[in-house]
Amino acid sequence: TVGCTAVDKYGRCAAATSTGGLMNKINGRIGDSPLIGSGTYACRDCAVSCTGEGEAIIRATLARDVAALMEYKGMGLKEAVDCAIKEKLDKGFAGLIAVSAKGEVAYGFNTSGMFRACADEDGFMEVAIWE
Amino acid sequence: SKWAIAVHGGAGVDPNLPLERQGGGNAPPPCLAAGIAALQSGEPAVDAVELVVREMESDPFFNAGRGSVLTRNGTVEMEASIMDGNGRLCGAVSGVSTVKNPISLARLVMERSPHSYLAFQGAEEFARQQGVEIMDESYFITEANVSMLKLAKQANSILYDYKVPDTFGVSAVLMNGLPIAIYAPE
Repeated sequence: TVGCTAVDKYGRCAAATSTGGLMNKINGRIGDSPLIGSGTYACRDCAVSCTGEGEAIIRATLARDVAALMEYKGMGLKEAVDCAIKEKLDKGFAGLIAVSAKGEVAYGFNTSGMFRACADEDGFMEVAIWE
Repeated sequence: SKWAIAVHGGAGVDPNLPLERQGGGNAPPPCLAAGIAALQSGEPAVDAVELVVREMESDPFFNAGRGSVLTRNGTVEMEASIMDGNGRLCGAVSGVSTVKNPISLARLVMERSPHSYLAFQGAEEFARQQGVEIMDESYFITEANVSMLKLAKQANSILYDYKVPDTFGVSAVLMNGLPIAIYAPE
């Protein structure tokens, strides 16, 4: 699975996710990626893209949950991402990346690692796999 | 506001992944540079995310586009979605097997259809109506994925593209009864 989230200089957030699903899946299986709110979500506050165990991501409506935590509980981006990964996934395994309309970036995962990279206007850049 | 961008591949990486295959974890991937350039030049965020994902779909290393994993019938069924937070517009596709860049088809669903989600035959027909780039299914199938499907069939198991850290009490050697090394390297 691959994904990207971005916020432009006008504060507009967007997210995109693409995948082949699971090896040896039953034909016709729908994963989390195309389900808006599960694997992908963007609104005025943030943009989120998820990867991992699709069925768990669907049950948790993981991407939307990050946005909802910010919208309704007033959490910051990183706090919302951590809460979604640690509290909402039940026994599922997944990871996500997110940006906020303020230009923040955050990620979280409960798997062994996640290919990821991020950058912002202030010159911050990170490329990593492991925690 | 300030621009920012984040990209991901698959969650879960074999802790024993050979260093030469971890190269992407040590250097900025070209797709990130493309996304940064787009944002620096003032392009909308939705253009940047589509651009970045298109690049990753073309890289057989990732489970998307070329290099997508296989169904139990040995076919490819790809899916993608895109969402523009500016107006909360969205588009998604599932079950496409010949579209070179499913993410761009998802964007066309968002912008040029009255719907938000098209799947299988309907998505393929819409792709042809819109004139997106179509590839033979063999373009998406890699030798590595054919081998992995064979292993999965032998084990009668679905192979996830994620791995569980040892801290969750799962053996580092076996997962779902399979050697962890055969799980997708993503």
